[in-house]
Amino acid sequence: RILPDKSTVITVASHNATWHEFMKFIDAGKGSHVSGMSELKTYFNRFGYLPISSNDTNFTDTFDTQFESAVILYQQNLGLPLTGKLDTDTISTIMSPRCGMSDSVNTTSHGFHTTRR
Amino acid sequence: YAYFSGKPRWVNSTPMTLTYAFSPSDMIDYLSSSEIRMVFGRAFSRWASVIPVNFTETGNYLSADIRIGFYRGDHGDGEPFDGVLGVLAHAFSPENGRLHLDEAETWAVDFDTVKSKVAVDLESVATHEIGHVLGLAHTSVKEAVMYPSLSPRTKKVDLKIDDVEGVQALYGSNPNFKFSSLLESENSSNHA
Repeated sequence: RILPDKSTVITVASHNATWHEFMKFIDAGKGSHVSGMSELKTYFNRFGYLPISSNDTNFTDTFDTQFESAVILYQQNLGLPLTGKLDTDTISTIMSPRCGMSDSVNTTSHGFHTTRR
Repeated sequence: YAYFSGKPRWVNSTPMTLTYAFSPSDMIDYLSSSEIRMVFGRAFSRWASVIPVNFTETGNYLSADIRIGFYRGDHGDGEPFDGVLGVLAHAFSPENGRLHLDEAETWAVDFDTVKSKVAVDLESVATHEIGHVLGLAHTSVKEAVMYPSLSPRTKKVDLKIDDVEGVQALYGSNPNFKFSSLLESENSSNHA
């Protein structure tokens, strides 16, 4: 097997930038079950959209009602059409690099509440 | 526009002067310190032009109001960075003053000399994070500096009405600032 030369590996690595794996969720909607969606829920939790409920410590791979609400709030905060689905606009915004501060408004996240005007 | 809970803001003397400094040990070496200082100088000036606040660089990092550094991965503040792209930077609400950038990014001062597809504009991110340092949270207005995301090889440094209204509600208006000039520039960019 011919190993890719070092520069190729580096190039590939840059394409594997953080969150690019979320592309596989495109067009997922309520009721769907996609392997790895728990990772996307962790992303939504990090930015203040999805609290970890007290009883279960891990997120599931199911696109449930709670996640749909989180997607709608995300779309609202990022000025996207409120479809409640992981449409192309929403997925490409999710994959876009961003600031690490939470978007949460009037909810606790990283100890910061924010108030939108 | 949005604020952090309790609308925290800086409340030191009037007229207000905030000092800023760069970490003596946590910087990047492929951009010169003069380039980085010039970029942050422009970013601070943009906010200073709309509010009655002066920003002054100091060499004394430990006593500065605003402390800037580049860090990789877990750097001890509970918000680890995540490698190429993803989270680019973060800053803390007033009066904390910490402003951290992800060292793993390819930071660019201009895209003519940096060809990488994952290059990120340092001035755009600096201007955004200074907004957090002053007390602004994220906005849903896509054109505004305080919008959470920024694509690689994109420059977004001009404060928009949403940014200015938000920060002036915290600190008042710079007496030399005229909203009309901002409106003109927004109208011309909208027409464009």
